[in-house]
Amino acid sequence: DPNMKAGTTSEGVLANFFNSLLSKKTGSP
Amino acid sequence: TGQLTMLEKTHEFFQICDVEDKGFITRRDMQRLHGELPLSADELENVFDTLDADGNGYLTLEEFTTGFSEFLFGRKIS
Repeated sequence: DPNMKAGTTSEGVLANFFNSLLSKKTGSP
Repeated sequence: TGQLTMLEKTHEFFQICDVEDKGFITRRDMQRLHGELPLSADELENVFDTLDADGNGYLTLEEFTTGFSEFLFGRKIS
């Protein structure tokens, strides 16, 4: 299902983005 | 308090993206994060499009907060 895939992709990329920000804040001095 | 913490975090993240403190994030600001965050230019573009709900090319703190809520709670909050 292409729609399903698109939804998952943008949710995944959003999660990835915010996770990266989270680790950037906590990970680097 | 959980909500307050979330708002504080959102604000911090918003400021990471809005380096010039304009009060909004542009596509260019997002591309600037390429190299700082382990995301490709395509992915950052995708993030911007996802968060820019009205598609006007400016990502406001409100849109950013909504996107962050979706990430945290896994669903849209109306």
